[in-house]
Amino acid sequence: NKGQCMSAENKKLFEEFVDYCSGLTEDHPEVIPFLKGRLANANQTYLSSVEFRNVLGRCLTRVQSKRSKIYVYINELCTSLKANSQKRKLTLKP
Amino acid sequence: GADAPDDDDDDDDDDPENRIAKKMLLEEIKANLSTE
Repeated sequence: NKGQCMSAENKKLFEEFVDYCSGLTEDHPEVIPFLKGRLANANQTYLSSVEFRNVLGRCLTRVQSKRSKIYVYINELCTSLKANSQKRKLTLKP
Repeated sequence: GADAPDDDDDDDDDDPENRIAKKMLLEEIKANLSTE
């Protein structure tokens, strides 16, 4: 259950990041859904990892102190999630 | 007296690093939409 509470903590941090950035990316409303899609595609092991929590915490702290680099941090989060996406096994039809 | 200029309203297009990240992200989203 340590993984579950870490996962819940990371989910809360992610929502905090999304809430903060939503108001600042109204000129491109497609960005936040894309970021959420990346989260949905990430593997559970990563989502409940300390590494992901560190990335989230760093991006959240920095975006709150430096809004002018908001897309840098959104991009960083997307990249980390993409790097840990679930590998979909393609089942080839015989 | 005149109000202090609202200097914390930093536009995200001023920062070159942010501009590049924004461009890359929007291109990735566009590519993602075209493959779906």
